Amino acid sequence: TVGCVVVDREGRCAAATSTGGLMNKMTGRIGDSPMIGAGTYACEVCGVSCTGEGEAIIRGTLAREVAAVMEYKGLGLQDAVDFVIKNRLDEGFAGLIAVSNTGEVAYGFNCNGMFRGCACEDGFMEVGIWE
Amino acid sequence: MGGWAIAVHGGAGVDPNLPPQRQQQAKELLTRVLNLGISSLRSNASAIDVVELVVRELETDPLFNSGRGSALTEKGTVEMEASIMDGTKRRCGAVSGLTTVKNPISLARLVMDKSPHSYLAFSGAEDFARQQGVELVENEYFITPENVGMLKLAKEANTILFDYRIPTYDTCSAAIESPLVMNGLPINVYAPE
Repeated sequence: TVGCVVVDREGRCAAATSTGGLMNKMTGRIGDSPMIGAGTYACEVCGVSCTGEGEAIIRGTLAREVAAVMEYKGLGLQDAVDFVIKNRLDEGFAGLIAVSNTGEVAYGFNCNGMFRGCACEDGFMEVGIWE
Repeated sequence: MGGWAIAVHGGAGVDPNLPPQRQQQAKELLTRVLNLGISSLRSNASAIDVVELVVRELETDPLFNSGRGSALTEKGTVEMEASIMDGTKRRCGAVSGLTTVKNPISLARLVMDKSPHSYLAFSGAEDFARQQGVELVENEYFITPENVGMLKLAKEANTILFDYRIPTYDTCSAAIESPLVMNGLPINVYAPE
């Protein structure tokens, strides 16, 4: 699975996710990536793209959850990502990337590593795999 | 109002025995697509255009599990899916079950922009792709020799197999003994996306 989240200079957020799914999957199987609110979500507040165990991400409506705890619990972006990864996956394993309309970027994962990269207009840039 | 920001991912749950040269390849691809997005943002491109541009690039490179290099079904074919969402007005588009569309994310964008729906799947999505004139290729285009080998491993292990298309047989079987477990299965014998 691959994904990208962006907030532009106007503060507009967007998210995109694409995948081949699971190796040796049954034909016809649909995972979290195409499900709005599960693998992908964007609103006025943030943009989120998820990857990992599709069934856990779907059950946790993971991408929408980040926006919800920002809206209703007033959490900042990284706190929202950490809260969702910690509290919404049950025994599942997943990772996600997110941006906020104020130009923040964040990511989180509870499995063994995640291929990710992020950058901000102030010059911050990071590419990583492990913790 | 802050400035622009961007993040990309190539999948979560990575083989602990990932060979260093493959780690380097992954980092180079992530850096390349990140820079592609950054230069677009510096040219004032909109967020929705940048996420589509970056994911198209990731779909075209066979390294990660999407587009060319996608994981294979039990029948050895490729079935792809994608979605895109624009935070402004929360517009969205999604597709599933694609077998011939070269860049699934662009079809998802067309579902969002050019159809009255938000999700099209399987033959309906393929019909829409032909109507919209997007680039179509044979299913073989998406299948890589590495993934054919990975599918063979998965079938021999009688399970769904991790899709990071890195381990050769020995690292995969070695990794199967790894202590890491995911949903009751050794991490490398499990298949998150």
